[in-house]
Amino acid sequence: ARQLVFLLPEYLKDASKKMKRGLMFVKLVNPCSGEGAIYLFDMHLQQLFEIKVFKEKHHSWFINQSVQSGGLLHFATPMDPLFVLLHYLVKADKEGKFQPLDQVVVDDIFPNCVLLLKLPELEKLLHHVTEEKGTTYKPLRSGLWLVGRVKQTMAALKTNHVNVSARVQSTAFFSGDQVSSDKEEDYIRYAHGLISDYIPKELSDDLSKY
Amino acid sequence: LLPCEVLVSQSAPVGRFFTPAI
Amino acid sequence: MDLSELERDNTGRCRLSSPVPAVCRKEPCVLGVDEAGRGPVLGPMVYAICYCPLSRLADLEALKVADSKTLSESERDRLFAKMEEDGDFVGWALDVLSPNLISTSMLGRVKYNLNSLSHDTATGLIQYALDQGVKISQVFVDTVGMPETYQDRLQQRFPGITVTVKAKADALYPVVSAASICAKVARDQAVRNWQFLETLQDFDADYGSGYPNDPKTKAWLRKHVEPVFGFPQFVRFSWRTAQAILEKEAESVTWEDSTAGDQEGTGRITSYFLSEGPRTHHHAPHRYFLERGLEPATTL
Repeated sequence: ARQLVFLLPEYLKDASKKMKRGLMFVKLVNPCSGEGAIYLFDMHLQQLFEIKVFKEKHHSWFINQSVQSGGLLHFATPMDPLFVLLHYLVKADKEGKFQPLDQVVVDDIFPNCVLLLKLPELEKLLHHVTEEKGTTYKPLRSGLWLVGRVKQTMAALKTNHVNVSARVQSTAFFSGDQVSSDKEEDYIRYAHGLISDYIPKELSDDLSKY
Repeated sequence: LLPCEVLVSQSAPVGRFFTPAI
Repeated sequence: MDLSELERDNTGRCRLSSPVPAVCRKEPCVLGVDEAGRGPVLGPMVYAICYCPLSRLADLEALKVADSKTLSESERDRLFAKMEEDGDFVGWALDVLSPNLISTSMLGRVKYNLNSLSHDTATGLIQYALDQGVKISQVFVDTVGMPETYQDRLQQRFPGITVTVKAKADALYPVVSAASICAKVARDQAVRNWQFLETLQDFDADYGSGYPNDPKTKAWLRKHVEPVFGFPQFVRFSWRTAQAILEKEAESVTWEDSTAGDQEGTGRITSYFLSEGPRTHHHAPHRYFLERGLEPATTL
């Protein structure tokens, strides 16, 4: 049988014990490409994780007393479900109307998107990106939430000493002057680029103009 | 994680040839 | 011969030596270099030097070391013991090169072939004797490769010493024959007491002569090949015999520098000029992910 290697937050190991099907791998839409991608739902804590895979050529695993070709390493990292919800909100917004969520978050190709509607504090989440009218919603034009995400990302990039400059530099080399030598503009550009991996192109373009 | 790809996935006597070290 | 260091770790190289007889530090000495175990596909290769004062060469000859190639293993053991007993004028040193060292040298990304390994080992041993204070005036070496080139190289390396490199030097020079006995005794003992790191299943101790054209040795290799790991480290993986069996019996493995056709091209150069119709534009992952080899998982 094929074996997969995952790196998960430690608290997730209790999820499958606490309830049946506590951890569910589902295919949802990748909000940037519109194609399918694998996500992980922690049904116990109601948390969404994206699955990233480390993939390089010419690797294998030794797993106990077996060899597994491919050498893929999967990472599950928490992801804000708003990025996926935003995809559906923007798609539905072509009509410019307030709509109930269960008519917006609908997908023949990725039917598991309905799991997003079961997330706790969903209304609180939607508050950041929508106008509400009763139980109907319409996406906000301002995009302030995304701007906030870019700023948070910039702060995280600085804290983690990620090289954001355009010059070529080995990621193994770290100079003590890293933060001061990388311009603020470089951080903005980099953070915008990272966030753009999670939003449709039209939103990315608008965000870029901002 | 190996720096090469063994082009099969199957049981292998890893313990007979490798001694893990941390 | 105390090979306990090799028995503890037989994956690299191991140097053994006798104490330097006092007379060898005072009088001009002649030194011989020979090897054992160059050809076999199993076990280590051993390089040995043996030296004695020029004035005592006749005493060395009297030990009957001259005909080492015709001796049996037990006769060689006996002769070596005798050399040790009469060790007040004979000194020796040897390097045991493990099959793993031979394999990794010859198969490394930067190739280190057997001849270079041999030359460097011999040079190292001669230098070792000099460093120990042996007063070497003449060196005799059994040839590896072209004798003239080897002699020139050694002569340049040791300008104050007369170097003679000759084929079949062990039959011509007693000090080379004595070195040959040291080398052979060491190799025989190393092979006899070989500690297999690997837990081999259905291990068969009868591997024949260890030479690649020995049917018994070939059968042993075929019996002990493991599809993922190949052979135990007793085997020289760089030998054609071993490689042929791996090609047939073992699983394929690709490395970053494999020449197998799995390298992606950058596209035909004409694609930059000719119109080939609309290309699919999909969003490339952000460089943060590209630099780290990360991409979204689309299947499990």
